[in-house]
Amino acid sequence: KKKIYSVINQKGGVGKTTTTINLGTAMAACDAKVLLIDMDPQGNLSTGLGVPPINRATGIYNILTSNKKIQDCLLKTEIPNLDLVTANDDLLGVEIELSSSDDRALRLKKALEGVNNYDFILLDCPPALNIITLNALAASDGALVPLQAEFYALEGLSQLLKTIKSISSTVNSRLKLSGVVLTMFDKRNNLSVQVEEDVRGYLGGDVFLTKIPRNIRLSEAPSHGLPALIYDHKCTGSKAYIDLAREFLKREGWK
Amino acid sequence: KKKIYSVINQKGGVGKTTTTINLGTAMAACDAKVLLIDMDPQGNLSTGLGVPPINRATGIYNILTSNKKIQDCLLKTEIPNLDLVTANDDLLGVEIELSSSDDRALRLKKALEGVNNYDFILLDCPPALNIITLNALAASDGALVPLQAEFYALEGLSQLLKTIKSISSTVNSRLKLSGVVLTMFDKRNNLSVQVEEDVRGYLGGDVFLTKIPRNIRLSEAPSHGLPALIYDHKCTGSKAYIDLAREFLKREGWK
Ligand SMILES: Nc1ncnc2c1ncn2[C@@H]1O[C@H](COP(=O)(O)OP(=O)(O)OP(=O)(O)O)[C@@H](O)[C@H]1O
Ligand SMILES: Nc1ncnc2c1ncn2[C@@H]1O[C@H](COP(=O)(O)OP(=O)(O)OP(=O)(O)O)[C@@H](O)[C@H]1O
Ligand SMILES: [Mg+2]
Ligand SMILES: [Mg+2]
Repeated sequence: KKKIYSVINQKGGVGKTTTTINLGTAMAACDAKVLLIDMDPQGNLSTGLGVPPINRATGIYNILTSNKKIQDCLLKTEIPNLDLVTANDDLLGVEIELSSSDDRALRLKKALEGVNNYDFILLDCPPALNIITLNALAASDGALVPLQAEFYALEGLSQLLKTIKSISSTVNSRLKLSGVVLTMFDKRNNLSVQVEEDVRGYLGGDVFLTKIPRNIRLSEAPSHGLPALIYDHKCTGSKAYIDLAREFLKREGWK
Repeated sequence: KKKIYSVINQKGGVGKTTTTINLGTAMAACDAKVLLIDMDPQGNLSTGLGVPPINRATGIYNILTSNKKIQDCLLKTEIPNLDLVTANDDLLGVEIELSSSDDRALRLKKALEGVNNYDFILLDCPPALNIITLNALAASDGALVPLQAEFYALEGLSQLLKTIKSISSTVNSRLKLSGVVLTMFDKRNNLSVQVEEDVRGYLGGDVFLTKIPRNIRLSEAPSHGLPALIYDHKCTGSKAYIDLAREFLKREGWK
């Protein structure tokens, strides 16, 4: 039975897309069958996996607004066990287009019900709390929260946790916080160390032990259309995402 | 006569809030009368200027959804010549609340018509292209675009420039691109250098000569509720924002 996760944080630029791509790739390398879904009109996940804009004509927009099946929209990537549903800027119109339909928050959940050939599905969310992230959370078993080790990012965490709690007590009772992962962490920098202390003090075991360090190779990889794990599997960023995948799969009880 | 600018980029975490606070403070130090408006439900601008959440009860949400006047919502900061309108998470409901009203894109423009005691107004936008950023662009003379020197950020630039052009040919004919400012720039890093070459090649004189370097003091300042210019006026980040203010005021023909 598949497990669905929203990679979510309304704070911008905290590493949601980078985490979705590299954690997804590392899990696929552990023989899990993984589907990544780009939920962001910017389409960064699609770019990071090398899909040019002309190949994004059908994707998540069609799934949310018409009854197109996931199976009809997904693309195979060059990475074994890893498939992708792309996004384009048609998504910008979704909030208005769905505003009058009763099941507007449950479109993705319904579309994913018929999909059964994956072990894990990761949803890369935009930096917002809107109808798109609502669809993601309503469809998910867990919320995976990348947290940049910076002050503004820490401040937004309590608003996000409140939103996750309210979704799980209304629209989706199976939703839980799967964990918070510290990103762009620099152990020489007081702010990073301080944020880690604060968030472990506040959330304890809900914070992954694995931290993702700031590593330039992670931000170079997207310009080659490759996950960092393929672009440079020896760099500290790739190693950290492999560790994160192991820790994540263990926590989720994967073989 | 006042000039209004949207500090905007739908890519998250590129330095919009950091630029609004520090450019605004540097302009106020040059004796310009400046109003900063927080347009983001995260309220990072309000935090960065030291306003605790309990003092954000009335702000931009009230201006957009009821006919509260700007003069009734603004707060004086401890910085001479710098005032602030705060934001809170009530803003999350604005997209739906305004969806049925005809003038939904022009609420801010109308509210700002009656405000005449400022030289410059800066609007700190959320990382999205939605009704909030539409209100900001519809009310603005110019769009100021912070651009993180990274691949995903560069990729989103053309979508943003398209949006600015389409707003200026429909809702607001006076809107122009005021300039792109490179942020978190690291001259030792190839990616930064490459992005600068690409964007200057593509946009020429529309890119400010001043670049904002990556500087940890800029990200420490918000935890003290102070602009970096006050927290540490000697650091490279503060100096860069002072240079940016000079360049910006010169381009805009300020005394
Ligand atoms: N650990 C890291 N070290 C260095 N750079 C990183 C790291 N993680 C992400 N980056 C870079 O930082 C920027 C922001 O990351 P990313 O785009 O993944 O964040 P995001 O949360 O998905 O952003 P958005 O809110 O816009 O969707 C990108 O340019 C990315 O390449
Ligand atoms: N030049 C810089 N050097 C180092 N850190 C910076 C710099 N500019 C901004 N930061 C830090 O990077 C993070 C992102 O910046 P900021 O929050 O200003 O971006 P934003 O575009 O407003 O984000 P959002 O899209 O969430 O609104 C913050 O933690 C900030 O403190
Ligand atoms: Mg992203
Ligand atoms: Mg911001």
